[in-house]
Amino acid sequence: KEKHKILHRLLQNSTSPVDL
Amino acid sequence: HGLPQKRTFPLGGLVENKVVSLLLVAEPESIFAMPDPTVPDSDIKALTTLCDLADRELVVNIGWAKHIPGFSLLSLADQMSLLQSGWMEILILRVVFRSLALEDKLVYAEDYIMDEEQSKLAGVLDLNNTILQLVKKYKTMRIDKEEFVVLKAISLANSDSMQIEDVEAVQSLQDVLHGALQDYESAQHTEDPRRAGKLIMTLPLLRQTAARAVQHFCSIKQEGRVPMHKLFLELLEAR
Repeated sequence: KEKHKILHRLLQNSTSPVDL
Repeated sequence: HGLPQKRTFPLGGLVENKVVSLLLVAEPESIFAMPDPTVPDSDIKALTTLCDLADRELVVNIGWAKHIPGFSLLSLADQMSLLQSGWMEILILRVVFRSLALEDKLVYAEDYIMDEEQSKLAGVLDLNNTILQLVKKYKTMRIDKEEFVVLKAISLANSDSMQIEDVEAVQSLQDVLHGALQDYESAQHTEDPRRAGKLIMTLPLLRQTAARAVQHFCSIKQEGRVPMHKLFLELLEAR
C-alpha cells in the first residue's frame, strides 16, 4: 500500500474534482 | 389506449433510473491536452503529451469513481484495488466515446486528435487500431451517453482485481450497476431485448486493449525517454 500513496490520498480526500 | 404510459414517455426510463441519472451528473468534463507549441513534433513529444494527459485524466477519474453510487461504501483498500486494475479501461472508454463522431481518428482530447499518421509517429499505431475497433463496435450499436456512463462504471466494478477483501460488497456494486443497465435498456431500447448483453460483450475487447496499453506504456517507462507524472507511474506499477 505504501507504493500507492497518491491514489490513497486522492481517494481519502473528501473533495473530488467533480465537486469543484 | 391501453398503452403503458410510463414506457411511451421518451425519458420515462431515464427519470426512473436513479443510478443512470447520478452517473450522468458525475461524468467529468473533458480536459485539454495542451501539447507544447514550442517543441517540434516527435514520438517523444506525442508520448509526453499522452502521458501528461493520462495523469490529469486519472485525477479527474478518481474523483468520478467516488460518485459511482455505492463505490464510496467499499473499503478504501477495495476502492484502490478496483482502480488499480480498472484505470486504463476507464481512460480508454472515455477516448472511445469522444471519438464516436469521427472516422478513423481518436479524440484523446478536443485539442489532441490522433489520425493514422500521428499514431505511427508516436509508435502507437497498433494500440490505436485496437481502440478504433472498439469505436467501431459502439458506432454500430449507436451507444448513447447513458449506456456509456453505466458501462464505464461496470468496467470499474468488474475489473477483476485479485486483491478484493470484501468480494460480496463488490458483487453487490456490480449488481446495482448491471441492474441499472438492464432497467435502462428495457425502458429505452425495447426494440432489442439483448442490448444490455451486447454491451457487456464488448468488455473483453476493452480489457484486452487496456492490457495492451498498460504493457506498451510500461515498456516506454523502462526506456526512460518520456517524462511521466507520479500518479500515472504509480498505477503503471500497480499491475
